[in-house]
Amino acid sequence: SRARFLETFAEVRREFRGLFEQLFDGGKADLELLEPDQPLASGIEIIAHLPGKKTQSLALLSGGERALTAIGLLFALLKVRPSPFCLLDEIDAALDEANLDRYIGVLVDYARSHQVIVISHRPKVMEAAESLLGITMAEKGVSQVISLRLAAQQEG
Amino acid sequence: SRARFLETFAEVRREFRGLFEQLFDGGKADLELLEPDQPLASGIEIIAHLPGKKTQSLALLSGGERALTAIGLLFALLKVRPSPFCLLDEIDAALDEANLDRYIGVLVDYARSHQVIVISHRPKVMEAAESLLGITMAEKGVSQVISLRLAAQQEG
Amino acid sequence: MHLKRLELVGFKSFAQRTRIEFGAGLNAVVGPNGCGKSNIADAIRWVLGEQSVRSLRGSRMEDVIFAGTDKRPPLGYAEVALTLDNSSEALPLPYKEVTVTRKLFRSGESQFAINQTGCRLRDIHELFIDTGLSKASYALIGQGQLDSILSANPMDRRMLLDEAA
Amino acid sequence: MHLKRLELVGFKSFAQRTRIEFGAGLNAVVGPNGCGKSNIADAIRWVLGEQSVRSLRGSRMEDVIFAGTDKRPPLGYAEVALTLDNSSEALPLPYKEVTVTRKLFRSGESQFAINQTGCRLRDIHELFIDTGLSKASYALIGQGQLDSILSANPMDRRMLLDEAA
Ligand SMILES: Nc1ncnc2c1ncn2[C@@H]1O[C@H](COP(=O)(O)OP(=O)(O)OP(=O)(O)O)[C@@H](O)[C@H]1O
Ligand SMILES: Nc1ncnc2c1ncn2[C@@H]1O[C@H](COP(=O)(O)OP(=O)(O)OP(=O)(O)O)[C@@H](O)[C@H]1O
Ligand SMILES: [Mg+2]
Ligand SMILES: [Mg+2]
Repeated sequence: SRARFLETFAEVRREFRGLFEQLFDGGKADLELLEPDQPLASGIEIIAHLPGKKTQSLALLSGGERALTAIGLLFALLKVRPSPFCLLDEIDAALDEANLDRYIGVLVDYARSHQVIVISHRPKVMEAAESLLGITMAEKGVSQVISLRLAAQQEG
Repeated sequence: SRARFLETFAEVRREFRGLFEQLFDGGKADLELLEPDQPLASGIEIIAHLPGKKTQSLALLSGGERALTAIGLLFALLKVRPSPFCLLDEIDAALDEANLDRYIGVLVDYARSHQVIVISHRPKVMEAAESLLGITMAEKGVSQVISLRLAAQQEG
Repeated sequence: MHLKRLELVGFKSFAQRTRIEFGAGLNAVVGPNGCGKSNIADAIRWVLGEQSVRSLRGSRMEDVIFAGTDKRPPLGYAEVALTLDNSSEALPLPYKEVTVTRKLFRSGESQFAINQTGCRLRDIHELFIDTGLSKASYALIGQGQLDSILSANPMDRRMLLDEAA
Repeated sequence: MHLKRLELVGFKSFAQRTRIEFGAGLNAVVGPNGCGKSNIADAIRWVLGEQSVRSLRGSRMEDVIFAGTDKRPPLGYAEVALTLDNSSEALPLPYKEVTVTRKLFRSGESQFAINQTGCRLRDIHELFIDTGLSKASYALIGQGQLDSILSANPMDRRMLLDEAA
């Protein structure tokens, strides 16, 4: 329904703005309805203004800046409408160390109340995880799992 | 011309097979003409057989395995028909530490006789480089260059 | 509701029966290139009813069955079982635990089950409607897929919000 | 022939006149996300005659001109000069050094030069034919572009070999 969409849009927009500022340690971002008078048929524009820089099209952002902006929108959606668990495969690949730290801040905060499964090559992500599942191929071509650390399973 | 294409194809194929084996510490790969009797109009198939595993379509390979296979083909082309310099922007992003080491081996070997400019976030790549160019934004939004290390410029 | 464990046998590189336990909060799956991490992500997507062969990186659905190595022969089927804690009764079933199973034989024959009772693929799809697992494409982000959240055209982005709404 | 230096002013985030010296062998360009590394790659591509705005991540060619920050106003033009060592006479010019310059004003007016002598864009294109810089798309791999070497269809891959042949 129209009301429900507008309500969800407002919530996601609010979360996105907050997360962007946290992930970029400044700057501001926004979501806009391209056709505000036809919300149920309108496309959505993403506006990103990095700290100190001029607002430009997303295309001109760097690889790492785009990844961090996408992470902001992703977690905004996850916070507003969580899924029983989420599965994120190497979404940190383009982040430098400083941006990685801020991403991990958002990830750990979200994981306090939601189950998250991340696949990652980054040591800092491994350190932040409550459960660590190692995958190996002791025999070539055959995968095995080693539970390196297992957090208690939550209730409910 | 047909002869020149077939000659180049044979050379690139030979280099690719050697580089693949070096990058994957085993296994074998190949390039095939889909229509060998019409070489000037034929597409090219890439066959990759990872050590211990069965030959499968490239699509089933992992992110890092695909990257390393692409690096093998890239350097095969560069060796057969070098360019005055080449510019590689973050091609090591998907590689784990072990694959990164083998890639750096190929990169350093090639750079002994060819000029290469790589953009990278990986410390091992920085250590291997003869010249190190640091880019910073002391003033937000304005890039500056710091020459951290500069190798002698080659003759000719 | 959350994911308790995943059991796989014959699924891609998981030739041997493997049981993976997940905990609350943040779980990190780690290992070298090509060891099978994304294959686990594929298994989860597959057992939840993924029908797009391309999104599982195959050309035929049969490609998910262990194809063998130079030391082992191919296997005849792939089977994945996903067990969720349902104490909150987010899933419309009167059980504290819900296990969804999918099995595919090389013949092309498929079997599906919910808590050991045979069912059809569409029963699995319907089970997850309204949970955010079937319709929330933003809940399962595959390798290399993050950028598409931004590069999608304005109408595709709008679909993400429809899923959340 | 090899790259000696690159000089930029007003090109993307390089507001100030900047001179970048390259050495023989392996050069690594490093720095945090968004500091301007790929912008340097764009500058090299642009001064060699790149006409695809999309491959430079813009929507109009004017997007390569420094757009300003919250402390600095936009600039009126972008200029990039690439200097190559030509002792081996790989380029068909009787000079030991060849400098190619490209300048774009906000008005849309463009200027090109080879060793300070004004020329047209096509003269720059023709200068590099047969060097492996104009036709070797495999010599300039942009961020995120590595996989396309594999994901390209068989005929596109064949074009890579045509470039090398
Ligand atoms: N049906 C199959 N039978 C056997 N092996 C398979 C099958 N399908 C895929 N594989 C193998 O699984 C491997 C890929 O695994 P996966 O994509 O999970 O790696 P990964 O751990 O995610 O690595 P990366 O860190 O590089 O992304 C490939 O080597 C591939 O050959
Ligand atoms: N015309 C312009 N004027 C001012 N700034 C610009 C202009 N065009 C691009 N930029 C800025 O340049 C930055 C991107 O730089 P670049 O892509 O070179 O980063 P990078 O160093 O490659 O980072 P990463 O490691 O994330 O790939 C963006 O923040 C963008 O806003
Ligand atoms: Mg993977
Ligand atoms: Mg970049």
